[in-house]
Amino acid sequence: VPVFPWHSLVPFLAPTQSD
Amino acid sequence: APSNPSHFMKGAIIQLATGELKRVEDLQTQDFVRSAEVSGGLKIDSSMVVDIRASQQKPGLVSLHFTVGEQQSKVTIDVPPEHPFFVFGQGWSSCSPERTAQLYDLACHPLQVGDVCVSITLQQQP
Repeated sequence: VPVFPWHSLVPFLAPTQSD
Repeated sequence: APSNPSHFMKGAIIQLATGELKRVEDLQTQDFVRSAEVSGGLKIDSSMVVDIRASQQKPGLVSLHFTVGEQQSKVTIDVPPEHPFFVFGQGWSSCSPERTAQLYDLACHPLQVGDVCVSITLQQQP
């Protein structure tokens, strides 16, 4: 049975650096 | 479609950062929050849905516009309408709960403007 890591379920939304 | 990631299938086993195993449909907001706390390097952000529209570039996809975290950074992602997001205090939600049910058998609320989704980002080093 495959086991998936919790962080694969939610999006990685990286704010764009402005400076 | 075979290309759909199977971690959203009802019954999929998810490992939390604490080591605990849970089924995807049993996850709670606290599971994500606690996992981020113990994971080191990752941080949970609150990402509010501010607009939902059909993708201009990719037919069949939905463009979701978010404001992310304390900075209220604007981020847009294109996803299939069945893609589930975890909404704080509500649980799994998608733009098309019907398609999510068909493809993953996962019960979803309708994802709406104003919903606040769980997202992750890198922990900023002080």
